Amino acid sequence: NVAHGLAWSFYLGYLQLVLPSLEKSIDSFRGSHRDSFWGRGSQKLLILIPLNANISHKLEDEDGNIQFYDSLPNSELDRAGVRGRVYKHSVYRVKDKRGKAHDCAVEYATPLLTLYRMSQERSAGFGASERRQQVLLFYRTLRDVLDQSLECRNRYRLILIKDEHEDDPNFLSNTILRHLEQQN
Amino acid sequence: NVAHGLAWSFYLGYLQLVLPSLEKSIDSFRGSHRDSFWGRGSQKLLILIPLNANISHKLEDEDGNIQFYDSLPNSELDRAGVRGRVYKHSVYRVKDKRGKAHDCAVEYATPLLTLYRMSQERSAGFGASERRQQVLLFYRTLRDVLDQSLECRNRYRLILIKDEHEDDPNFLSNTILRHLEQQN
Ligand SMILES: Nc1nc(=O)c2ncn([C@@H]3O[C@@H]4COP(=O)(O)O[C@H]5[C@@H](O)[C@H](n6cnc7c(N)ncnc76)O[C@@H]5COP(=O)(O)O[C@@H]3[C@@H]4O)c2[nH]1
Repeated sequence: NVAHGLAWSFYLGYLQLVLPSLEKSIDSFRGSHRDSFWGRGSQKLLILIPLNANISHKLEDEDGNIQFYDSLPNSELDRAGVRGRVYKHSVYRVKDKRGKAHDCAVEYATPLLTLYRMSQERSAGFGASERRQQVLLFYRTLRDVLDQSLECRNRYRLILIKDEHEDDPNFLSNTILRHLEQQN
Repeated sequence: NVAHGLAWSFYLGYLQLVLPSLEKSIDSFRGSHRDSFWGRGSQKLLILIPLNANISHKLEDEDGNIQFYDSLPNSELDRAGVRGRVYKHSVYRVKDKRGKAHDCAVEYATPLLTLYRMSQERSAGFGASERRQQVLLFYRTLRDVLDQSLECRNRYRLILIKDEHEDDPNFLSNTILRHLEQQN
């Protein structure tokens, strides 16, 4: 089951490495970006998991109320022979209905790109009809693995995006804002 | 089958992105590193796949005839909401028996770290005894996927490392040198 392995890989090869130092990274960012607005509960990495695996590379392409702000400071780690491999997160500024800015570290779950592309390649072994199931399996496996992780506790938020409101141009910003409020 | 998905992920999320620009990257490196020695056929990424999935983070830890030299120039790509995600390779200098230096871009296949760690986590679903089989499946799947890839042709070399000579302190450098010679 491809999604099972990708969820474990996402945890073991990424989240387990970056989440423990996320809070420090955000604190350092706030020190160097005096005009940034972080809600009380938003010292977490928001991870977007759209059920249709439809992932864009820039969040502002999805919603006019979202803008790229800046990157968090880089982490560099020696990994499997690659020296100083760079890990970083993007901070986006999300405007609410009153035009107030909310900053947060948010990204799509990158392995969903692999799921999407594999479902298009006949030789990869599964088709578009199984893709939704695989995304759900990815979400559940990741959620269960992260639940067991002491070092990642409270450092992330998984946002499963069901696609019924894709005609709403501010669907993504509203979704993110709703999750940011829940944490305050 | 975990290894199948990890091989596809390694191709779709990495090799397909970086191999097409590798030659240009090495040319630029040779221009800024006048004392580097590149064999006629070594404008490829050497990818080490040890059957026992035993991966170190720095190649010089494995073999005294290998030294880290420098990194190839960075590539930056917007990926799944992460802006300017950095992709880079390490160049290592490998000494042969006569002490002559050979430079090359080499690294372990990072997903093997996931296979190794998963085989240690009981909840992940497979044990140490299946690990070797999974590494073989990873190797074969990756080889088949890359064979079909026009844009990656001749830009890589997969090096499957069987572990019978691990008592030889220069086993890794000898292996790499043998593969570099084959390309000339
Ligand atoms: N958002 C995000 N930012 C990152 O820096 C990052 N690094 C890894 N990942 C995701 O975590 C998981 C584990 O990563 P691993 O390194 O074992 O496999 C990686 C790794 O073997 C290889 N790869 C990707 N980027 C690089 C890189 N910069 N250098 C070397 N290898 C890389 O290709 C695989 C798939 O990569 P992605 O498909 O981008 O998603 C990975 C993967 O799902 C990341 N996700």
